[in-house]
Amino acid sequence: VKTKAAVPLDSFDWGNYIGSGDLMGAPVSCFKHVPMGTSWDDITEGIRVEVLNSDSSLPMKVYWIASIIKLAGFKALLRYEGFDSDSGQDFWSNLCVPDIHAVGWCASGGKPLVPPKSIQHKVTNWKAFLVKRLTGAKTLPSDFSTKVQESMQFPFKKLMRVEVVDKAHLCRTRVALVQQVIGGRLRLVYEESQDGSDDFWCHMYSPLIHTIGWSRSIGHRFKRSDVAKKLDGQVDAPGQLFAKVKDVDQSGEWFKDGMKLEAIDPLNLSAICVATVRKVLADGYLMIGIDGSEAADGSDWFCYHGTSPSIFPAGFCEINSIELTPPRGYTKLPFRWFDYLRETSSVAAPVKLFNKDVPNHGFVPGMKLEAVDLMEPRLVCVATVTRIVHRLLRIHFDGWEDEYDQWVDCESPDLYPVGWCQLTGYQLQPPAMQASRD
Amino acid sequence: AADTSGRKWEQKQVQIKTLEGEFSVTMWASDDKK
Repeated sequence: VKTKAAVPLDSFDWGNYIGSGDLMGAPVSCFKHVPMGTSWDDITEGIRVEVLNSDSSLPMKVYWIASIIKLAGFKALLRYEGFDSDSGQDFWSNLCVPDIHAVGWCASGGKPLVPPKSIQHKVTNWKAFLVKRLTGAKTLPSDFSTKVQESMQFPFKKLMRVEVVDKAHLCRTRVALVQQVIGGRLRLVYEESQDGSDDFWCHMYSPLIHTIGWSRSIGHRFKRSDVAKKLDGQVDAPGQLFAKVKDVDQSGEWFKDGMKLEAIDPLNLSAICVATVRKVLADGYLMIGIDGSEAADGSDWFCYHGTSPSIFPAGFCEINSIELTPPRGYTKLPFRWFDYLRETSSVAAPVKLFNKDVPNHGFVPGMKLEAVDLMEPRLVCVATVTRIVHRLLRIHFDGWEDEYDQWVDCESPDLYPVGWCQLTGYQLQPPAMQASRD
Repeated sequence: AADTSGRKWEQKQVQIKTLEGEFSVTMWASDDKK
């Protein structure tokens, strides 16, 4: 298992990294779980905004109008009105920071717009200039800042109790308490952690967290804690706060113990492996084991829902030219499903049971984003989408070798647009330098 | 009005204040009520 250590470096700048060339940041609308994720479609290049004028000698804060030249996630390359085709003073700004406003905001607060000093002499009648430039142009909705603030509210609160996968034993869950909420990511501390250091980071919509009582209700292993009663302020997180899974009909054709399939290895997200349904739980959940690496007591099984985008029918990798990891110790290579099923006297899980929805996600190979390193889920890293297979994305962590790449679903709450860390106050891991990798 | 991508926009009179005085221009803003 390969993991990274946190690299505290505050000199990384997305603007310099993306530049004004062909590099693209994935649009915010690709990430429905982030602030403004469902109301970003209207933000496009060419839109005018009022923004702080950084080229002024006046003693107070003054603003000027700029247009969006290029978008990368929450960040925009802006050009002050009056610079025409001169890109020399273009600058990147996060559109969700407090100093970006719809055109009209300054006047509503009695603040005059002041052109940058370096172009002040270029135009003799700024009023006529602005009327000509702005008439018929687009600007942000007037309630943009309010929408941003509203979308930054998260329902999970400190001291809420949840059931979460035990990071040391993926086959079971434990009770943990929310200790921190940053941008919808939760720092959970396992209930019995003496010093509060036994923690786990995940997004509030992660499939790894559940309401108290979930494990018992579906028959999942659970590590009971010795904590006798809830302390003051602790409250079970209400069920409606958690991500919903699709209802499934298990009374008809459904997964059965022993059925074979392909699954993303939760201990090595770079690999899709030959796997087996080890136990069928209630409400559509399955315990899955990776063939060839299973502990006799089932302690390395893990839980995926039957509709999970991380499990695939036998043959998925071959059809999509993905390297399938054969069972450890299996020597008859190249691996062939037909032979393997015969040798193990097993059957493949029927194709029709798998999730075949492919959302119109909008990702394109080469797009930059901020992605959680799921092997070290407190880290959010500079990353690139390098391959797309239906709804599955191959995420490359910039500066790291390809062996650290991870397969992630296009709707994963662990993917974020460029600028999300800056917006939420989460620390961003910059691309690895050779020295830091060493 | 909707643009080619189907987005809804509404025309708005937007107030501008410069050091030379105040005036209004007609701009498009995405429909807040959408």
